[in-house]
Amino acid sequence: GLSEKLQATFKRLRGKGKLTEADVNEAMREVRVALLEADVNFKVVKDLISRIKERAVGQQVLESLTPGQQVVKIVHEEMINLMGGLESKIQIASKPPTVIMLVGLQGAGKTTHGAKLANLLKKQGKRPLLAACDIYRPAAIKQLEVLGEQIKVPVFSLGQISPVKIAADSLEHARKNGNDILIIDTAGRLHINEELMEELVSIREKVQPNEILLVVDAMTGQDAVNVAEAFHNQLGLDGVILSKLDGDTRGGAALSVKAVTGCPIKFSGVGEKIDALEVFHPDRMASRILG
Amino acid sequence: FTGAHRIDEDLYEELEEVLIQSDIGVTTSFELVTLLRKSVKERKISDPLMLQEVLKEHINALLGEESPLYISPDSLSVYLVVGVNGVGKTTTIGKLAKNLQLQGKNVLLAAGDTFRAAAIEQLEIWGDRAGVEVIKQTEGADPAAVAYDALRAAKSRKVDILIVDTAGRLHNKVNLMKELSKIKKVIQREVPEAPHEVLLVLDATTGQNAIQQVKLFQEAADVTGIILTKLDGTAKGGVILGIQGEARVPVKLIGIGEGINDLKPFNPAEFANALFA
Ligand SMILES: Nc1nc2c(ncn2[C@@H]2O[C@H](COP(=O)(O)OP(=O)(O)OP(=O)(O)O)[C@@H](O)[C@H]2O)c(=O)[nH]1
Ligand SMILES: Nc1nc2c(ncn2[C@@H]2O[C@H](COP(=O)(O)OP(=O)(O)OP(=O)(O)O)[C@@H](O)[C@H]2O)c(=O)[nH]1
Ligand SMILES: [Mg+2]
Ligand SMILES: [Mg+2]
Repeated sequence: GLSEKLQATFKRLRGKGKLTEADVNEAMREVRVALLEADVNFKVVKDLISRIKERAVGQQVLESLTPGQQVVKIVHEEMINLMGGLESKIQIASKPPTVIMLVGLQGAGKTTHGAKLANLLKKQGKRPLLAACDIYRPAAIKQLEVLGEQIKVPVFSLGQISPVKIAADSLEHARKNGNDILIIDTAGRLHINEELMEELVSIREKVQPNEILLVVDAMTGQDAVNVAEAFHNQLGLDGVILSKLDGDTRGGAALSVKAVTGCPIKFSGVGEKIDALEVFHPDRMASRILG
Repeated sequence: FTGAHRIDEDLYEELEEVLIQSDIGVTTSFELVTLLRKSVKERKISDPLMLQEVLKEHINALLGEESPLYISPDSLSVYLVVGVNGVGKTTTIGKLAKNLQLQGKNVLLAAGDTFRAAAIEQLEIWGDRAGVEVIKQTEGADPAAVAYDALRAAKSRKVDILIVDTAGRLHNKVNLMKELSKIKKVIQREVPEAPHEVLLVLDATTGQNAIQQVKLFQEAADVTGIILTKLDGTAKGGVILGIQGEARVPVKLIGIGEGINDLKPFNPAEFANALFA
């Protein structure tokens, strides 16, 4: 991985006093390649590299570490800084229900994670309600209903009518039925589809979500910034769920999404089963991205 | 590069940036720019506007020719559709079925995803839209058994093309990849030349992990072609260039939307142009 590459780069530096700019430049080339190969966005890599460089040049080579280890340590720290701390809390509303809205590109894992969240919150003693607002994808409503049945969580659906109306009515239903959590599943959409992005804005205005969570596929490449930025600019995101982390992708999209939106990644999707949901660990993600 | 006045390091860097941001990958982007520099020297190019064109030449060379789906002229053709979760397999099968049906082919679908919630219902709706039948069993059934059933039905009904849908699976899940190999074996036993196409569906938003996907799906099921979906988004799908470096699998079709007609043959020149659009 990167550690070994940097050890090799710095082999001849053992016993030297300080890391010079030339030494660091060489190391930065390795770091840049590692991050790009891990799918971190090009511009995010550029900013990160300049910050790492600033910290690394002129650093006293510590007794306990080799120069290579020292640079890796700085890279690691800067990545964790960028990714933020452990933050998996769902903001519970002062007046129920807490409304959670899941958004994102086609196939990211929204419907599955709506069910996973409902399952998690139910285990925590809450009474969640799922709302089926994807009226476009064939059998999308059925999919949510099947999942709801598996975890014994009710699914509110009005068939294929206006998603905004379904969302509004589901909120009404949650209040009447004492559901303290409402999770709204929306159809996958492109961030460049104006009409569908407008639909999300309308849903948001109608139900005033406490949490709007963007579901992002962990294997997303450079495009992650475009998607995250657009959804954040148009909706205002409260957090991100990174799905399919049970794959072997390095997951650089995590860094890109956090860098461009500032939103915390709250959960990791680690499988297809309902219980495959974990709190997102920024430090573990940093190690995974570095490879 | 549109405003550049001469060919310099900045221009090469700019072009390399475009490639990397298209998910072409750091190594492949570097190799392409190296080839570009060589061409510029050999052909004594001085006009900066030529750089993009020469780069496209190299990209086209890497992508090869258009590669159509194999259709047997006088017997059953079987297509096995595979890929990781959520990339667009089921939707693509719906589009492909319609497309082939419009060409006068008699098409049959097999609901080979017996695992995911409402997967069978989803394919049935697509079958309905395309005007083709779907062979299915109950949720939880053995997908190899569904494939077997579908093959028997396809043969007895003298169908032209059978398309088998499979559950999404991550390539690093050994047991799921074993299951896929088993499905392929069952198909082969029933019809020796089948599957005639093993189509790996790749999502254009996927980064470098796509290379690993191709490798492992190839190992498990001998992929014969790639279908690149969601090119109607802002992702460029540049990973297919990196893939050509590792495993020569032709991209045969592209998905450009969620409608039944949103499937086109893959055209290398169009793809190369789109990288710089
Ligand atoms: N391995 C794995 N698969 C996942 C994970 N999350 C979702 N999936 C799978 O990914 C596929 C897509 O999930 P969906 O929940 O249908 O995605 P979606 O965002 O609702 O899709 P659209 O509604 O079409 O936009 C399904 O096969 C899921 O089982 C995960 O964390 N790990
Ligand atoms: N914009 C766009 N969306 C697409 C395209 N192809 C598929 N989709 C969407 O992607 C989502 C997932 O499609 P599916 O066909 O369910 O994908 P899959 O690979 O069968 O998913 P699993 O069976 O769960 O692994 C759906 O919302 C589709 O409408 C495409 O070319 N463009
Ligand atoms: Mg969904
Ligand atoms: Mg499917």
